[in-house]
Amino acid sequence: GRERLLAAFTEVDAHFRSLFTHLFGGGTAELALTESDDPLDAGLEIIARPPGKKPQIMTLLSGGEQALTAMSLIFAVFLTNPSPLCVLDEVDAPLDDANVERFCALLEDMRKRTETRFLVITHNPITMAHMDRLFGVTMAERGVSQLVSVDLETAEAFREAS
Amino acid sequence: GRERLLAAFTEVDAHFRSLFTHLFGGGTAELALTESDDPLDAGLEIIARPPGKKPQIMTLLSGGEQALTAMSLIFAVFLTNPSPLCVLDEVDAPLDDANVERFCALLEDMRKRTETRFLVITHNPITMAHMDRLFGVTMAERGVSQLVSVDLETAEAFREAS
Amino acid sequence: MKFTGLRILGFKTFVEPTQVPIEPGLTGIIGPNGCGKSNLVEALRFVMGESSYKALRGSGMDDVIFSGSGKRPSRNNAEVTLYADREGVRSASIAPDADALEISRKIERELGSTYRVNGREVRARDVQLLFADVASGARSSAMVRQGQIAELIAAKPTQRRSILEDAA
Amino acid sequence: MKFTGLRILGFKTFVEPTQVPIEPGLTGIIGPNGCGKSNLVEALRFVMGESSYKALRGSGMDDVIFSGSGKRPSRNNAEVTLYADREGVRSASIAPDADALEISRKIERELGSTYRVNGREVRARDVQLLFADVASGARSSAMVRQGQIAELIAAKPTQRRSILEDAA
Ligand SMILES: Nc1ncnc2c1ncn2[C@@H]1O[C@H](COP(=O)(O)OP(=O)(O)OP(=O)(O)O)[C@@H](O)[C@H]1O
Ligand SMILES: Nc1ncnc2c1ncn2[C@@H]1O[C@H](COP(=O)(O)OP(=O)(O)OP(=O)(O)O)[C@@H](O)[C@H]1O
Ligand SMILES: [Mg+2]
Ligand SMILES: [Mg+2]
Repeated sequence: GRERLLAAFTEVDAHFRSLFTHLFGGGTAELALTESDDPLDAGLEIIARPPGKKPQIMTLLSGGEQALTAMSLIFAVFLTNPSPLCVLDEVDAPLDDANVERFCALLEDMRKRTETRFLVITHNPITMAHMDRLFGVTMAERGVSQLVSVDLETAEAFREAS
Repeated sequence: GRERLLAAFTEVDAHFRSLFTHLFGGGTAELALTESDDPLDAGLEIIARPPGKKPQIMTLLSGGEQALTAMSLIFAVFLTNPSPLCVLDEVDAPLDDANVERFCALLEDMRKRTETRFLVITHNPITMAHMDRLFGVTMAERGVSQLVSVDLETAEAFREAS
Repeated sequence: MKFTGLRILGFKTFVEPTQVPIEPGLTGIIGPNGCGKSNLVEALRFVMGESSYKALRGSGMDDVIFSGSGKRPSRNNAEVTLYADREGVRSASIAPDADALEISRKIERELGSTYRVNGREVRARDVQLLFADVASGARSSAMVRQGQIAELIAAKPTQRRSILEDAA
Repeated sequence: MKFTGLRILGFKTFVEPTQVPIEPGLTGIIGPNGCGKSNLVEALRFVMGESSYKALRGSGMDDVIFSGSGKRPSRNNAEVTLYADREGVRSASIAPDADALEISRKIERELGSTYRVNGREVRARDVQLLFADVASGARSSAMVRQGQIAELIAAKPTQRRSILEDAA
């Protein structure tokens, strides 16, 4: 149990470091198991240094920087043991346009490297443009959801309507 | 103390109801003081019913619906006792385009009704288009912030760069 | 294992029977605030065996049953079915002879949930293990709820460590 | 009272002296993730008398002092000045003869903060009351931090009630 967790940690940490630097276009980060000699009781610490900045406690990072750091951790775990399905509900909400592009590039990379199917819920037109297909959820009748297939042009109009 | 709080509550509730219905284009909501006979110990409950939906506990509402409801409460308090300055840090993040438009219309309404100066931090181009002026924060030198005036066209380019 | 689709009936705002294809690559789900996107994701976690109503934003598990709208009365039950293909990798415990799986969960008001795999009733635990075996499931780190990213950052280090379990 | 501008020096990423005009109507503040927009807002709350370093995302109040970047060494102090005009409505307590106010707060590493109004030293409490008198201040409900909307919804009803204090 304990050795398996340490082995998992080492592999997740390796993925995390490279994903972070990839998503931030620089900088470094690492994971640390802390607070206990027994890894099964330990805590998982994140030490992040965005490019050009001194390492700081996570709380000082901006909303978008925290989101990218958390995403690096989530995808690091994912790459260590890919699941058949990955669902992301509005994870791009705090990101600026350049970071949304990097997030989408990362998704396309995951799509090539794994057999995983992705469901990405988003309000962001950049993310929509990177998807292989789009489904719209509508409420033509109030309080009642329906699913429809949409293409990117319809998506533009779709977002305006509510 | 207690009577003043009750009077404040009544006025905030009145504003809240009309702001909610205004922002949601329908539906109803109200505030309630609960859990204690002494209003100074009471809790503030929110009962919200978006248009076409049965009243439900707040937790079942969507991310965007919760944001609009919270915004109605914040502005209800604001209208009851306007402050010289109102600062909103990325409150439009969970909103779809139609709701961002309604949020901006609300801001323009506040601008007419009060002397308050507003600082609105946003990544959303619709919000940017509704502002009277824009300031960009840049990091030409990594880790160091600078403030520059930008116009809307530059803002487009601005958002792409990081 | 691969998942190929979802069928939702009576779950939250999906009062009409709705088919959701799950296709290879990246599928985007869009729509206005409050239209049901997160509800759709919760239907998926529900059929995977989500046992906490709080994790589905309710104050009781019956909160996932369509409670009525302006025009329609509330329902007494909700059912979600997930279609999967085991692609030859079968654990002996559940439906040992089948590659194609239909995993369904039906909840009846005040009566709780019933799980079935290929029509045959199973326990919630069997379903949870079925998904855990392929590094999936309602609490898989690959199922990122709305707002969960902020929670991960704010989490205490000991809470956060549980994310490693998915990698082990 | 109306606020007309802010001057920031050495506060978080604003290592260079920076003037921020506060003009009538709606001013948008934009820029990429991590460039300093929330830091700017925190500088404002800092000079208004914010007493909790946690509310400024730090692990100590010294965390608001520029801690260095790739090229620059850290600083030993930070100073923020807020320019206000009382438009004739003066409370007798602070700077009784002046309409134009310069409220500043300077923090020195390991030595704490000093507050001044029109050059004269005052206590933190005086500054907090000055802003409270005009329904403003670091914790005014009109100062909505990033993520605070979600907190308001998730708050216990008793916590949430404190928002009414601003209306009273
Ligand atoms: N049991 C139920 N019966 C009927 N309606 C329900 C039920 N549970 C939740 N709802 C409704 O579902 C809506 C929320 O849907 P959902 O969270 O899926 O929205 P969303 O599309 O994710 O929106 P957002 O973009 O804002 O996140 C709410 O309006 C809520 O009232
Ligand atoms: N004392 C300090 N010295 C130097 N840099 C600091 C200091 N405190 C915070 N920072 C840096 O400031 C940055 C965060 O800035 P801020 O929160 O203002 O970003 P933002 O523009 O609001 O971004 P977002 O759009 O993602 O919310 C972080 O990268 C952090 O490392
Ligand atoms: Mg949602
Ligand atoms: Mg910010």
